[in-house]
Amino acid sequence: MFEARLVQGALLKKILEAIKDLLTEASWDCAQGGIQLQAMDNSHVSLVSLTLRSDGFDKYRCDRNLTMGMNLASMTKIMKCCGNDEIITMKAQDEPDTVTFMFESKNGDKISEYEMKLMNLDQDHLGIPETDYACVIKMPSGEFARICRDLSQFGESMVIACSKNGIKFSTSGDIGTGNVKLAQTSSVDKEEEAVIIEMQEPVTLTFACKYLNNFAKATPLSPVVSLSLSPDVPLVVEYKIEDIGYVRYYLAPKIED
Amino acid sequence: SKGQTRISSFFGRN
Repeated sequence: MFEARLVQGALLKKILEAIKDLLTEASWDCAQGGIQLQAMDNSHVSLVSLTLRSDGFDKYRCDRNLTMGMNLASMTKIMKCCGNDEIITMKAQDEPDTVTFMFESKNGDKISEYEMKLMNLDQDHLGIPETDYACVIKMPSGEFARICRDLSQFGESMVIACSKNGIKFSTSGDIGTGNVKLAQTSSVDKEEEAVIIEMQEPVTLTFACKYLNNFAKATPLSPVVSLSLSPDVPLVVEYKIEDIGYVRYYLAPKIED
Repeated sequence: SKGQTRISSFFGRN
């Protein structure tokens, strides 16, 4: 039997918001250590990797490893029935055909239960190699979302150039060009407001704006986002999820034909 | 011009 209780149910709602526009369906792999999800978008340009550790849940039990294939549009309908201050419990039997979502109000006066049919998804998992990235940037997630939104008005692609002086996001299109430069923060009161660059060597890479905008839907999960870049390999955009885990997005670069 | 690559060309299947 599988059971996972999260007092901060709003976290699961935010997680779903962060992946539902990129993925139509995904397998939730549940084991003693926690829940993992890995899936590519339909175009196979990006990959979502979500980890929720069992010790981050308020109660967690997983007697046997199980994989729950879910249609994320259906899961979104169910999550809309959950109040932001409600407690979520996910439950399933071993070898399940369905998963149950139980939503409890904080005072326990109201309990809602929704049972969703599972799908058999024949999804391959990709092996993600350990990589020492040439540049790792930590910056406020709201600032990253804003830059992606602003620059995607001008063109389909965004160039991210990172050097020791700072990071430059730029784009060009029919109406003209735009760029945003961020300098590394010299002193800051709050670490989550800082721009921090760890650089081994400068990197310049080009990415499709529409995916970056999709990744930015994870902004409510964390005040900080980290971008990891190396020449000619996928970008990693990571949002930590409080004490429970992270969502990482991998995006294949655009490369000269 | 630059072409979009696929994520599976960077990460092998398990």
